[in-house]
Amino acid sequence: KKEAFMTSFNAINENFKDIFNQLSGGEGGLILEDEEDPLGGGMTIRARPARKSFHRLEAMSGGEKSLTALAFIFAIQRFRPAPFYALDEIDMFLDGANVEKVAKLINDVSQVAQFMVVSLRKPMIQEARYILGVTMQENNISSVTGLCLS
Amino acid sequence: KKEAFMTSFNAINENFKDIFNQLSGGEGGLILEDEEDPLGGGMTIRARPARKSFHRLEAMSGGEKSLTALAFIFAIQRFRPAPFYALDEIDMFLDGANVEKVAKLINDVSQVAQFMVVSLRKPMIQEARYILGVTMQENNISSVTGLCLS
Amino acid sequence: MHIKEIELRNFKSFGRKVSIPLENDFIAITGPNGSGKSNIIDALLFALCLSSSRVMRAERLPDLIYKGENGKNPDFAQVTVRFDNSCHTMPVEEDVVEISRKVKLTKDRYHSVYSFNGDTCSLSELHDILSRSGITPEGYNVVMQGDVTRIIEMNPTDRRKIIDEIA
Amino acid sequence: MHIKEIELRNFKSFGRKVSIPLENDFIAITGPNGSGKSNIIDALLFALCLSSSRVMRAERLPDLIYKGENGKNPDFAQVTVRFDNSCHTMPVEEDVVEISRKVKLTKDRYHSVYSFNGDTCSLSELHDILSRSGITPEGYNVVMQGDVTRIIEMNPTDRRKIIDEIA
Ligand SMILES: Nc1ncnc2c1ncn2[C@@H]1O[C@H](COP(=O)(O)OP(=O)(O)OP(=O)(O)O)[C@@H](O)[C@H]1O
Ligand SMILES: Nc1ncnc2c1ncn2[C@@H]1O[C@H](COP(=O)(O)OP(=O)(O)OP(=O)(O)O)[C@@H](O)[C@H]1O
Ligand SMILES: [Mg+2]
Ligand SMILES: [Mg+2]
Repeated sequence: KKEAFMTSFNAINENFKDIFNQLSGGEGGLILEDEEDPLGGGMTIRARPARKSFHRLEAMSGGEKSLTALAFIFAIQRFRPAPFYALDEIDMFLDGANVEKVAKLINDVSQVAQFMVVSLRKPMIQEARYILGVTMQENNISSVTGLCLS
Repeated sequence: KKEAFMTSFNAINENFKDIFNQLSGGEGGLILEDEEDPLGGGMTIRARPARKSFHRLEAMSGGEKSLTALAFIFAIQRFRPAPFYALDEIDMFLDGANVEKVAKLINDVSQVAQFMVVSLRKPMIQEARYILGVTMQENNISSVTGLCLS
Repeated sequence: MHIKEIELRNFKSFGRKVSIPLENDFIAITGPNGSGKSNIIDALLFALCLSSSRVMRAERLPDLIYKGENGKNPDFAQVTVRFDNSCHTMPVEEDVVEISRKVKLTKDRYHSVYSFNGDTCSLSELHDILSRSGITPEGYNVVMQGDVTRIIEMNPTDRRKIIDEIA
Repeated sequence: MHIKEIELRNFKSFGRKVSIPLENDFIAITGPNGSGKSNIIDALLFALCLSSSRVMRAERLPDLIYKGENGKNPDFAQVTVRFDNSCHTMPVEEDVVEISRKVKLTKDRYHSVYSFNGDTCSLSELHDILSRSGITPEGYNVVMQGDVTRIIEMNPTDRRKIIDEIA
């Protein structure tokens, strides 16, 4: 059991370091509270955005927390892909430049997995290959446009 | 005590109806759980976005909840103004059209009160009279530009 | 394996039968506030049994059935998800796999029915088939609105458990 | 009455002394993720005693003191807020009112000092002066990042209490 955990952990950690660097230009890593007995302790994330010093995870800004969380999600995706991903406004805390970075990453990963991303931000919508429009008709009934090429 | 409460409640409720209609085109109101003994019960909000039927508050979308919450905050402001308002990314769930509506409302109210609004959305920044830019220098130190006319 | 189509009937704000065609690519879902975008994600969670009604912003399952203003409201809601299974990730021969869930109201009781390729099945059978193809309630392939920083704010033990599930 | 200027010294990411001039108008504060925008709002909460350290994303008050990479870090943080009081909303003669709070670290203990127009004062004196001009911890004039829908998600009794405070 410990073997299986450590194999997964090490692979996901490698992915996390790579993807966190790609998204934020900084250094990050997953840290086990108890390396000897990993299942006895928790796991924390150490992340240093570009040109900054290490701070406690709670002190990060909304945008920095989002990038760190997304790097973790994509690190898992790379190790154990799911058949589809449904992400609802994951870009709500991100500034324009970071929305573009995340959109480009999703575009890369969408070569091997299906992504449905709800978003209100232009850089994300423009990067997608297809756009599904949703509107509200009279009497409170939702309807969708067909898939349009972006 | 009940008198004072009811005077405040009625005035704020009138404001809420007016502002909710201005922001979302629908009908809304503040409802006391116990009209006879207001301080014995709670207060809920009934809000019907334009062209929709009434639903439970929890069923509303992120954007609809934000508009409803903002209508309540501005209803209080109109009754008992504070010297300043500091709002941090209140537009994060709003689509472009709703960001514009809220920005215009803030612009109106800023005739009588000072507003400091942290935002990443263009329609909000463009509506402001002044822009304060914040940047991160080397060694993790923040600095600000002066106030620029928008 | 990917989702070819999602069909909603009387599910939340989707009062008419709506079929949403999908491709195996990067799809952006967009539209005004309150138009029904998050309801589509809720429909996936409902059909694939990935969460409780609380997460779908409903107190009880019947709150998921469309309710309009004018008179007669339907007494059932149904969501059908069609997967492209041509690579046989799901351990069945068919090239298209259809998973459906219906909640039906009779007087003031309600029950929900699951089906796999047209045959009724139990919740645990469905969980079993789905988890073998990497679709589990603990999986991080669905992120709800407002939830993106949850991984950062949770406690270290719960965070480690995410890896436990994968191992 | 409005805020004329906020001065930050070693407060969170503001490692140098920074003065932020303000006007009595609609000001948008913008900049990249992590640049320090929310830290300015935290500075207002700190100086005007509107919240606990938890809300300012700090475990203890000393976490609010600037910490850089290279060597010697300061042992204090201070925020000064200057109000234009020409309409005498605050019950004092001066046209400009200055409220300041400083947290100082000595060995591993720390203490915080409040001052009003240059004279040291207690927390309760400060609360008293501020609440007479409409600045209270329960007031809805400050909305933190991610908190905009809190009013909708709180329980009905707490929501009613917002009106109680105002009455
Ligand atoms: N059972 C139901 N019958 C009819 N309408 C419903 C039902 N349940 C929820 N709704 C409506 O669905 C709408 C919410 O849709 P949804 O949350 O998908 O919006 P959204 O497009 O995600 O918006 P946002 O951009 O603000 O997040 C609400 O207006 C709500 O009243
Ligand atoms: N005591 C401290 N010393 C130095 N830096 C600090 C300190 N406390 C917090 N920080 C840094 O301040 C930054 C966060 O700033 P802030 O939350 O104001 O960003 P923001 O501009 O609001 O970003 P966003 O747009 O993502 O919300 C973090 O990078 C954090 O590491
Ligand atoms: Mg939504
Ligand atoms: Mg911020």
